[in-house]
Amino acid sequence: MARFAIALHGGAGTLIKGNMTPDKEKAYKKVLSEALQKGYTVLENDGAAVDAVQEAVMCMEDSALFNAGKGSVFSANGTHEMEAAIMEGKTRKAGAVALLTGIKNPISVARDVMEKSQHVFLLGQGALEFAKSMDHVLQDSKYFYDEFRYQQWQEIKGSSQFQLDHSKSKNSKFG
Amino acid sequence: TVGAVACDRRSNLAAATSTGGMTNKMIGRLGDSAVPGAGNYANNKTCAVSCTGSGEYFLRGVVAYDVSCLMEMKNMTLQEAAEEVIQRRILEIGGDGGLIAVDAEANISLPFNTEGMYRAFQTSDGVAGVKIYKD
Repeated sequence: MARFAIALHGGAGTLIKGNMTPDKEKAYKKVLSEALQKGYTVLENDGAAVDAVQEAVMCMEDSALFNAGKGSVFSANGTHEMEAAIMEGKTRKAGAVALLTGIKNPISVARDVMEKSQHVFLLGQGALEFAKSMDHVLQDSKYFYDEFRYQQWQEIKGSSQFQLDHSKSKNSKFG
Repeated sequence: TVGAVACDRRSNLAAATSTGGMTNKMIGRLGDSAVPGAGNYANNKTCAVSCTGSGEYFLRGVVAYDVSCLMEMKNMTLQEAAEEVIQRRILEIGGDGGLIAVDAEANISLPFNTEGMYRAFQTSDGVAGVKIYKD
């Protein structure tokens, strides 16, 4: 049997060391470790890479610490619009969703788009209807509310600024 | 943004990426790293990649696919291709962020050009780590 491996990320940016308390750092590392363990266990038990990455990502989506799923940031109108994508290297099948609201685990919807639809990318209402038809878990706005994320939004609400999950505001224009 | 890449015992690769976008982003804005090709890609011939950072730049750079192309067309190693994209190409267009990648031999690469990237990794050889800042 060949070697196997898993790697994961929980976002990048200007992670000011002064803002990172030992307790916060411990909390982030705890979730990262749990996600890593879930994914690695799949591989260790001869599972497929696609199952391992889904497990790991779902674990992080269920944490309020990371900007995905439960921890998603506030968009300009105070909602949470999520995106997710998954791809298999053997078949090069891919599935993705975007502008999706109210779904607990967007990555699992992307997986179903890949495996159970004839499409690659579903957006907005269409993605939500597809998720519902596949019995994905729905959550109301209370589930996605986080005081820290709310305050982040309040700082720039009403302006044209936006902010990466772990960075300062960015004003530069995109081409 | 969160993501994972893996190489299983059969050398099959996969990548997953999920994000809540950007705080105060315009409604209807699509374009974080969870877009196939831009921030998420897998090909057993080359690598599996999941990106994080300023999504628009990853779209413009078709970053995840670019890593794969550099390996396939220029015979770069995973590490060389990932470093080339994150430490040079994406910076040239003003982008910031990082990626995680794995190839079919279970080599991993986790470059980023920001102050930190929440990341973790484990191989069947016993190499493992959970890190935030550049060490």
